[in-house]
Amino acid sequence: DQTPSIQNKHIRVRFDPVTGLISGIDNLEKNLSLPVTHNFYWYTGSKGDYRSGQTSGAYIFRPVEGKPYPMAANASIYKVQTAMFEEIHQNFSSWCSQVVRLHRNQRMVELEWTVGPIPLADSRGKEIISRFDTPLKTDGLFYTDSNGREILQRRRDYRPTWHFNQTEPVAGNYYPVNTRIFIRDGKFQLSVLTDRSQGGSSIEDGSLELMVHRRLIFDDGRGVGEALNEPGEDGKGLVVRGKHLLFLDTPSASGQLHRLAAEQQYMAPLVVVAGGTGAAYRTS
Amino acid sequence: AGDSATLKRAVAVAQHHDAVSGTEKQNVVYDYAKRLAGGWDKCQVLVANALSILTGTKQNFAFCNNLNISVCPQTESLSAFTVTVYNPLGRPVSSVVRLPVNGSVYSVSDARGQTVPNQVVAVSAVTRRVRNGRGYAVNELVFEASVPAVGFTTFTVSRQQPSTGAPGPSDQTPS
Repeated sequence: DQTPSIQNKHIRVRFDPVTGLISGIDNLEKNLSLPVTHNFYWYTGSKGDYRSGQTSGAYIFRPVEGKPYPMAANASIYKVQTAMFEEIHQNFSSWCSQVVRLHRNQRMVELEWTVGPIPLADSRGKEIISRFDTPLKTDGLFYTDSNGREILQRRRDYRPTWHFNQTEPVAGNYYPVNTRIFIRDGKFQLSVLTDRSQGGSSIEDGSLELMVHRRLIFDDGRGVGEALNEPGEDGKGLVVRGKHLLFLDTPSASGQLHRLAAEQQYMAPLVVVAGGTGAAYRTS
Repeated sequence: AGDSATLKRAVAVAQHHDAVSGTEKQNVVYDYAKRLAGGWDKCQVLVANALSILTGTKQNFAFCNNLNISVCPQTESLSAFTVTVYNPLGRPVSSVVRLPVNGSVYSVSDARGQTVPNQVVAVSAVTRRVRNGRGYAVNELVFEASVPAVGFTTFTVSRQQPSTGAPGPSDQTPS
């Protein structure tokens, strides 16, 4: 394709033909179009520095750099198109890939990511994030949920109840994301639902990131007594797979969308299988 | 006999702050996982018993615990099976069901015997890799399930012989 894309009657996701990365999302019903760049990145876990001997570990997120490394400049992609859904498979590296999927009637974009096993051959612990960059003027504000209930406004480098001196520009702005995180301006709201609790933030205006996986080589000295470095069944490290659901809508309409979808995530339909074709059903 | 108390106990143990935030030792991770898996095992029996009573039939219900990596021994090996979808929400929902299968053509019908549109697509290369030898499904059967509020609906799935010249699973040739 000249401009690879997937779409249904509600949403279109555009991809950059050169890089294979998501380049924009269009809400076709509301005629909203937002340039969105998405990629995976990783922060290097700290092994302590001149400011503090604190290392990154199970309790502590303390990246070395203020800016994470991109997983890849390009993702190789291929498209699967059927009458029921369209999806683009992105391969970022040998240990990071994603399927961007649109079902026929869904108003959200499904991002199914697979990350791991995180390589440690360079002796650097890594904390992997999925990041969306937009031109939204968010003025340092972003929103996360409080255990799936109240949505709390977060402001970068700020705490509402005391004078806050920020010493960790990345970790100091991370918040728990139990079900959702969003950024918005007057016209657009970009919301992401998670399928599990993760850490998330908006380190720069218009940007939104979620930590999806981490593997570290030092204990952080907070009591756990071991590094967060589970080798998994094959000794290479854990592979994790999860989903992010992405909505683009107006701020006034987004609440209804993400609340209903989050409810359906939390109380997802249960699928049970039985052999044979006898219909297990009574009309009563 | 199924019960929910085992899972209740396991979840109660996992309310410890180390379990919630993932700051426990690896051995403790294994223990939490074992307790939760044991609890879910007993709950599966409970759900199967409940479905048997509600449907008025006795079947060996199976739960596909590894659907995220397209592994389900029952749907992979059976040529005919039923899929019951239970919706715990207080409103009707429409949900997309994806099941690992080895056939390339399937017929899906709903509880009223109406044909449900479905699609068979090849399992992605990444999924095959992360399965790490578990499961052999080469395809995924996809269909949309409309389920009533706080209720369930059942679909009947039968593997069909592909007719000559009919298109197979959607091609995933890189483009």
